[in-house]
Amino acid sequence: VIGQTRHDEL
Amino acid sequence: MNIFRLTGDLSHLAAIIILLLKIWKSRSCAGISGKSQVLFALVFTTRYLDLLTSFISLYNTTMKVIYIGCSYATVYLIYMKLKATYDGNHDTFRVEFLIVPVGGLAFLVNHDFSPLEILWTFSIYLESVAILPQLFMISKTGEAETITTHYLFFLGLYRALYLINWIWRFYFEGFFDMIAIVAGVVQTILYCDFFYLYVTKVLKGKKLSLPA
Repeated sequence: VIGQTRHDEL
Repeated sequence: MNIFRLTGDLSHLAAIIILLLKIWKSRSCAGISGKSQVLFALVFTTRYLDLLTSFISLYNTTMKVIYIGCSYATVYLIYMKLKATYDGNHDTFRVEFLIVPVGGLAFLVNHDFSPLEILWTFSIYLESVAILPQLFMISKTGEAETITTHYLFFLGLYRALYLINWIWRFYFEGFFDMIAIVAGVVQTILYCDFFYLYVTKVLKGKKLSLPA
């Protein structure tokens, strides 16, 4: 998990 | 980041810019489905709310801002500034038949039952069907301007490249997101008959016209 979001893709 | 994902993002950016420039320069949105553009604006809005909560990279943030800005500018041109050129009689796809099932599915099948995650899931599902009003409109008018076919080609290509990106990430990073992959496969399949027409007609210099 990155910051608050789990999504690193656009 | 890998070359497939980067090329995919650039293909997506190219599609968005091609459409915006086409409408802006020709001062006309004839043949463009405003409904699909509203759906794409909704896709970006619901997917990129994490702009407010987390920072991933300058690239990530910049691209999200550009996507959201261009999609709203396109919707503004279609429904406000160049409204007179909007072909509403052929843009008749019932988008509620997309939004309601997609909204329901996002509640049923998701990774985490939190607001941001539900909205992200809704956005992923919606994106896979958001082009249907545009494809429907082309089937109704029986033709599409060549520049519009280039827009659709890059738009379809971007998610096809993302499919390769996900194979790459599974193999090298052990990463995979089943929701994004399934929706991405559906989305790319919806473009197949267009891709066939694009390659057999447009790339041979002919106009894209469907048997009416």
